[in-house]
Amino acid sequence: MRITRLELHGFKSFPDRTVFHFGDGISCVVGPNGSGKSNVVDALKWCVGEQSARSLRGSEMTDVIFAGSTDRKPVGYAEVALTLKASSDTPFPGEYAQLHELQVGRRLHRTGASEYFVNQSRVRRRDVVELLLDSGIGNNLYSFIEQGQVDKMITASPAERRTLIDEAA
Amino acid sequence: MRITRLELHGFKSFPDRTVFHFGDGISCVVGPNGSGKSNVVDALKWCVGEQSARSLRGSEMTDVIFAGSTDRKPVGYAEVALTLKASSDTPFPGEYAQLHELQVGRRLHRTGASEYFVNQSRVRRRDVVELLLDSGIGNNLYSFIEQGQVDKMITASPAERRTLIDEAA
Amino acid sequence: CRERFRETFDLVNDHFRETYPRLVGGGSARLALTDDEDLLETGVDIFVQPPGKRLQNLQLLSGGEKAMTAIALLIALFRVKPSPFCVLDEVDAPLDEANGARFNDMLREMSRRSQFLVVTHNRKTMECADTLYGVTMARPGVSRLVSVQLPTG
Amino acid sequence: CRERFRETFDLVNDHFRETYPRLVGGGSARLALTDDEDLLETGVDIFVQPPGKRLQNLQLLSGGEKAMTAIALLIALFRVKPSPFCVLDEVDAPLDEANGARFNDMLREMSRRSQFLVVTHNRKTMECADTLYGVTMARPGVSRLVSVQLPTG
Ligand SMILES: Nc1ncnc2c1ncn2[C@@H]1O[C@H](COP(=O)(O)OP(=O)(O)OP(=O)(O)O)[C@@H](O)[C@H]1O
Ligand SMILES: Nc1ncnc2c1ncn2[C@@H]1O[C@H](COP(=O)(O)OP(=O)(O)OP(=O)(O)O)[C@@H](O)[C@H]1O
Ligand SMILES: [Mg+2]
Ligand SMILES: [Mg+2]
Repeated sequence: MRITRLELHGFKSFPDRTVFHFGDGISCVVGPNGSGKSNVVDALKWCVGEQSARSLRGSEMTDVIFAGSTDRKPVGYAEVALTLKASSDTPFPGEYAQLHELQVGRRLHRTGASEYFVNQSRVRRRDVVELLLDSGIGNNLYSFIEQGQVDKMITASPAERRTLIDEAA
Repeated sequence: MRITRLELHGFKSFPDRTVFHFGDGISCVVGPNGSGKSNVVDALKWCVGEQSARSLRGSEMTDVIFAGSTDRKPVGYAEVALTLKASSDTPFPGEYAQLHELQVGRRLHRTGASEYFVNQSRVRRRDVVELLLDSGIGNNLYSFIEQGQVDKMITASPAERRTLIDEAA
Repeated sequence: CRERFRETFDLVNDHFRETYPRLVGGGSARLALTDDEDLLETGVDIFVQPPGKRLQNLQLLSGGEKAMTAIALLIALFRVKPSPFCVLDEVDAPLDEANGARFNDMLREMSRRSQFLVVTHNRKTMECADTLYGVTMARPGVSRLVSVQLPTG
Repeated sequence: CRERFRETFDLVNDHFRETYPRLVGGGSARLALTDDEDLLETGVDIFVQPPGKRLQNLQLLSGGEKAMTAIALLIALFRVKPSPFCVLDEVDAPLDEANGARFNDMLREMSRRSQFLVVTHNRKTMECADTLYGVTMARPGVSRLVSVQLPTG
């Protein structure tokens, strides 16, 4: 499974539709403090079903919707879409097994109304989670290291570290 | 009050007597990962009465005694000495008011025997703490920022932040 | 005692409202009491608005923005009650070049009246030093002090 | 299930004992079960000895040494069960030049079979990128993607 593009629209500091095209190998995101780099990481987590507002640095989930700047108004919803390509050794699971490419999307309205999509059809959050279970996208303890968290497994308890082994099993 | 020198002997990764001469302004400590920079910071904290082994990254206080390397044996005690100069607007307090310079020292033996000194005379820990109460050396929440702690007051609770104001009062 | 807390709080707040925009190059910040009525028990809140951005939950700030906010507050406290001696271990780690440069400027200013011990990996910060100490482990496990030459340019 | 945990644990441990010395340029490291008898409840301990140093309490390690230990373990886990996609946000922040360079080497190696999204302020890390994304806020509060030119040399 490979990621080919990530699209943000109204998510955190990205009010305008912004597309990242991912190639093979290493994609580096660079820029000044507060420019939005970690927000891109948050967008990935969020798109694939993150339920904790706190883990996205917010106090409520609607905190991820662009809240405006000094010269721009807030927007009414946040949307992130992730496009994936299947590879020969990692086809998509279940009903999507025949597809070469699919798009996972999530939208949250300021009203609190929340939607998940696979290829433009509405699905439940759990459908997205199951689809991506083995992809390591956003849900994997050892392939998703957030800012300031690198030595977390050193300061963690032996019990918490055990969870890493379980994840790799 | 000014610091003129800091001497480490047997403290953490400094088995040999090592002297830092402090001048005015900014003294920068640089070097590779694990070379001993933060250990110098620990030495300062420890010398002026730090009681928590954990805040020095140890599990017991004897962890600060040089434990040996692949080609050197451990040593029997750790010792740190801090030399201070009084300035016209900050004389030393109490019985030391007439002195221009004094030295504060601490020694810990592997047996657990622990000693504090002011100018070679044995004193109690509290004498050292009282002497340095207003110096900001090691005991001040806002003038002693350890590695990884810079945003602590941001993540701290409002109650914890209040303590900073109290310290500045 | 309540009086004194209130006085100190106001002083620190005045400084904070000035140090923050100077340090980050704009924006605004202030402290607030969680409970105006109860000066003995009240906590302290921080409200900060980086340049051009809206006032938001402190936790939404970036790593570098949080560090700069904390540093601005430290400087404000320092101005109210300067310690003769200040130790900073890698506080510049999360800062980009622009923020790092402004931080170094304020550091230099504060160091005129207090001694600073600064541990850093950052070349620009080193260039501000009045004295430079190199710590190495040529013999593994054994720290030594060496003199340091900063390559020029 | 106990079987599987034991197998995975041994595999990860074998890799960890190899990735650590490669990553830090020497020394040794290993994992250990806190309770060999109870594979369902056991925790996992880490024992690490940086090059030339003695085996010590993990907490005594320096900031950079802890990060390198964690990274070596992550790489070991990755080798046992590679994720197609891996996100690293400023993991290189505490590393000095030598450790940073060895980290980049292993990163490049792992990126041959998985996609990596790496957020960094570090010039050397940027130079390893296959694709470089610049994020800026020319209009304050609004993030935009820009193409990035790394100055050569
Ligand atoms: N809902 C939102 N609307 C508008 N701006 C937001 C929203 N959520 C977060 N932000 C802003 O995004 C910025 C944080 O961005 P981010 O954490 O991505 O920075 P960064 O590039 O990772 O910086 P650093 O290098 O300091 O880690 C903050 O200034 C924050 O106020
Ligand atoms: N009692 C001791 N005896 C011998 N070595 C010790 C002792 N206590 C700590 N050390 C060693 O000191 C080293 C840590 O040093 P320190 O934290 O000062 O590094 P640093 O220069 O700050 O590095 P970084 O840049 O990574 O923060 C560790 O390798 C640790 O094992
Ligand atoms: Mg960030
Ligand atoms: Mg350190």
